[in-house]
Amino acid sequence: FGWGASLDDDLLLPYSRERARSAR
Amino acid sequence: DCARVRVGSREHESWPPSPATPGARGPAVRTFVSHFAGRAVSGHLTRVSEPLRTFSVLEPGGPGGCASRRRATVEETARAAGCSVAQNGGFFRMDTGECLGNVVSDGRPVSSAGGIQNAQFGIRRDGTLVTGYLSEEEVLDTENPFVQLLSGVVWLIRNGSIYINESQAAECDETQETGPFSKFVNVISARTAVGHDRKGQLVLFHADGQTEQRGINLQEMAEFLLKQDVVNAINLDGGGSATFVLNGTLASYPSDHCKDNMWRCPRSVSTVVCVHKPHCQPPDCNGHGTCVEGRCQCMGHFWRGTGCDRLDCGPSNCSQQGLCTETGCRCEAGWTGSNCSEECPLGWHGPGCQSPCECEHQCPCDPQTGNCNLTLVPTLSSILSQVKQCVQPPQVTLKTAELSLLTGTTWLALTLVLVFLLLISTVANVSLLLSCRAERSRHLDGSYVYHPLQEMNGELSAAEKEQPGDAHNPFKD
Repeated sequence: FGWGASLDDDLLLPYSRERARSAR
Repeated sequence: DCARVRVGSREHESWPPSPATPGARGPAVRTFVSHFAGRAVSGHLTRVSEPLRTFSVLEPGGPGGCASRRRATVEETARAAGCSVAQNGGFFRMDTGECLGNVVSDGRPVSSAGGIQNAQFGIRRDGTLVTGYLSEEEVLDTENPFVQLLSGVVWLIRNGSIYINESQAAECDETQETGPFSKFVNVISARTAVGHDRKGQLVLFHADGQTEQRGINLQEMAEFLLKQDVVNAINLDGGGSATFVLNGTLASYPSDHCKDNMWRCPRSVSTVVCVHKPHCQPPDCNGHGTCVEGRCQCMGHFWRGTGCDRLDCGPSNCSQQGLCTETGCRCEAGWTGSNCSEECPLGWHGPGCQSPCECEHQCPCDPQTGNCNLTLVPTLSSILSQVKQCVQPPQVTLKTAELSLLTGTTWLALTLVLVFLLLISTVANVSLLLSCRAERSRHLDGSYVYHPLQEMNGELSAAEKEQPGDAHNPFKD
């Protein structure tokens, strides 16, 4: 299978990336 | 992004292991194309019996993948591990590849999230299936430790009821509906999940999709699983991470684009959930056996148990006089035999009667201690008779020997003298006897004269003096 690398472009994240808040 | 709880117990469900079904078959993989709110969605539902032996959480690219923050496609990891069915597992940091949450893989603790309050799914050593929230203390339990464990986000179904709203409160502190967490829950996309059904079978769920365009939201996934008799389940990574692999080959439609965006490419992800042929528990059979088709074949005659972790020397258990070892009973001092039920043979002592007695004149010794001053043991008379001759101290034995020697010679001389005397007396008696006989015979046969007993009977007449004896007048005698 020459599947090649994916572009990681379908992101489904529970928490926003910019807010790396410390755990409560 | 959530609270951390180090100690104490948190909300979770523990489902006891189901009795092993003999001849349990491999995983049952079903493919579906179902309609959710008018959208056709395809996917797979996999049921797995005996998950303790047939399910594993795998690190990306094999053991050490999390430590080296590796990412690998599910196919790569699944092929290397021989998974018959595999899906993407827990969440990870896209930029660093760090495995997020708790990870335990085939009994090896890989990473601990310090008690973070996201949804957890794991299997303990005794086969208990655990779903829900765990404190760090519960994750690191050593009494009945996790052999498989991974983290998701949102506890979809708790004890047969949808638990999404409660999860939002537990797993994130956002209150507004429009925050990323709320979108994460309600947007349609490709989804994966892990849980178990009422029979204790592990259930893997996968649905194809693409965020905001195809697929299902968490509520729709939970309702689908409820209909499939799933009792507890958590949501795992989705979107471009959602991957389903069958016998090492991609069997789903990933949503990430390849460099050539004409095509779709499976994402390199972090941990993988893998269904495989039954492993032995533990995989190495505790070093006392070999794993064949998921069953431990124990080495030697004495290792027993499904994991070859128990020594069994038979019902007598070495007669309580020995220790069961992998080569059989190792007897305590004074005992021998396959069950340590036999006493040491005379002249031997010590553990397993391996040591010869070192007493003078090959005397026996105490079978336990080897001590030559025997204490009378209430055992066989033969031992007692041996003990008698060996119980006095040696100098006395010497006297006894001389004595016995002396007695022997004396006895001999005495006997000879007696025999000699006996002979003489016999000869004398015989000769006396013979002479008497000869004497008597002279008296008894042929003519004979008799002497009247005149002095006794008074004077005889002249006539009587001359008369010869005759038989018919016996009164004359």
